[in-house]
Amino acid sequence: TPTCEPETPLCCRRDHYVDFQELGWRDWILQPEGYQLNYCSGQCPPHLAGSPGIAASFHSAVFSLLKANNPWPASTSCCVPTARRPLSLLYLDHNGNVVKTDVPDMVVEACGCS
Amino acid sequence: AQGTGSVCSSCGGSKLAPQAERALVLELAKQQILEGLHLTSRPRITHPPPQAALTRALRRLQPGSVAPGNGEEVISFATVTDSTSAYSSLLTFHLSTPRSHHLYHARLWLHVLPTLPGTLCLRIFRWGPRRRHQGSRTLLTEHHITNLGWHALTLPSSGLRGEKSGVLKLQLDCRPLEGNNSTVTGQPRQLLDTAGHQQPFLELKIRTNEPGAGRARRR
Repeated sequence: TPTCEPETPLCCRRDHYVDFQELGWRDWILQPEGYQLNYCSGQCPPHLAGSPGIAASFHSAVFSLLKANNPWPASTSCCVPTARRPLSLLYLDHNGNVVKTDVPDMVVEACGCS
Repeated sequence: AQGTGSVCSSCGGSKLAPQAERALVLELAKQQILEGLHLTSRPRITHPPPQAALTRALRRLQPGSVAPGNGEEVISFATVTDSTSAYSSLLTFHLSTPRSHHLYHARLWLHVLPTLPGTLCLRIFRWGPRRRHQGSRTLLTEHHITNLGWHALTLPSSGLRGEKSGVLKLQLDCRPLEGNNSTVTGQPRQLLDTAGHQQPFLELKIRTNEPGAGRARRR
């Protein structure tokens, strides 16, 4: 997935690193020190609809050409996460217990057009 | 942001200024984390564990990722109180109210001091709610301890479940093993080091959904 540059108009992944110190939460989140809050943004023109991001294979390149040269149903396609990974957190709960847990689907790794 | 290219490439609206976008991202991060941990607000830590105890306890946790999907590992530090009997101590743990938690692994970590008089017989009871002015207690496990230092004593997780109040009390009963004629030099409390970073703690592994619950739904 392309990472968004300021002038990238097409569907891409916008990366933001959030430091828990900046949230004022370092007193209860012990590990890690921060995490990648990425999100997907950008346009999905018809010929990119249904693609997993970059044309991952010859098949999807041909498929894109077919879509670009034939009127595609007028449904809009959106730029959405296509791959996400969990975030492992170590934190103190309100009783002062240490809790270690995996929060599923926390970090967006790839974006694509629905 | 004004000027060319100041249109959002997703929705066509006007683009946010960098500071405004950053503030929005931080707010999103807070919501995302609280949602991921099933919390409505960030915990207010009134009694954080001592840093030294925390460091030692974390060293005992298995390194690497957590329990299998939807799992949690919890370390809960004990509050130690003396009880009437000469040989016993009461450990109180404050566990978070389970959200249909399924506890499947429990170990009690204790640090035994050099005052150990030969082999000790350590029995661990679960201290139940008061009935007819008597605290009821259920034997969970018995261990014979011959050396000093840290001991990880496995507890039957079935014996610890069902504590709705979230407060778990364990009674430790340390006595010299029968036939061991050396007398216990100090109170069990002196046998157990509960000061500073040698505080006893519970290491729990919890699955956040009851095993087989899906099967029940399918039926």
